[in-house]
Amino acid sequence: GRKSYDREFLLRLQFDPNSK
Amino acid sequence: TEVASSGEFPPEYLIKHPLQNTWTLWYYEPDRTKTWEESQREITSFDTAEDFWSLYNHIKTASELRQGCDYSMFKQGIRPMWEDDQNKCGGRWLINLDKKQRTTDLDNFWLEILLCMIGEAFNEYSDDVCGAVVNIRPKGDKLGVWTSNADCADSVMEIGRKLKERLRITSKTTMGYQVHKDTMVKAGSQTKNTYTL
Repeated sequence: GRKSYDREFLLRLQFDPNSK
Repeated sequence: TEVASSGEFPPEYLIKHPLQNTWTLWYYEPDRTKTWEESQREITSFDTAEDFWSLYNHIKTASELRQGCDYSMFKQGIRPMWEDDQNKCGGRWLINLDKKQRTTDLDNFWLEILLCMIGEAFNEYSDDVCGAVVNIRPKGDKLGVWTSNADCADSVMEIGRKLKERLRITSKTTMGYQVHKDTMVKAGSQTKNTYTL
């Protein structure tokens, strides 16, 4: 399937220290 | 890694979120010694949500750019120009901002467009999206979302409707779709809107 993400999910990743 | 083996965090937090497409950020700065095309600089490409944020958090916001400059973000392999094979039959949803909106709306709109693109918010029509451009200009800034086929009315309109919804565009901001071929021949004067929303 298409790898789609909603805006809230993407925004949460902006400053997530674990995502670096 | 140490964190993963300690069991302190769920392992999924250590995995970057892959995007459907690889995207390239371009930066244009006017330079009299170069052609327009030569002044388009490819900055970097990314294919995960985390790498998008690393880039976005690291660069100037659109409203901080000097007048005359552009940011463009396109799918990898598509150059931010009409002549590219993926753009030559296409057009753009154009959002003209007034001067005051540089401080109130520009950065929010640009980020929202980027999130729509990397998040594939246009569903199956996302394949028709080529990229987006923000032009910083003294007379008023512009945002454009470029699609690959101006003749696909369903796709163009669905992309436009989704943009309007996500940007919460009100009556003070008009949105029209201009075919690149019309823009090319009408340089300097008003280009007609093939679709409006």
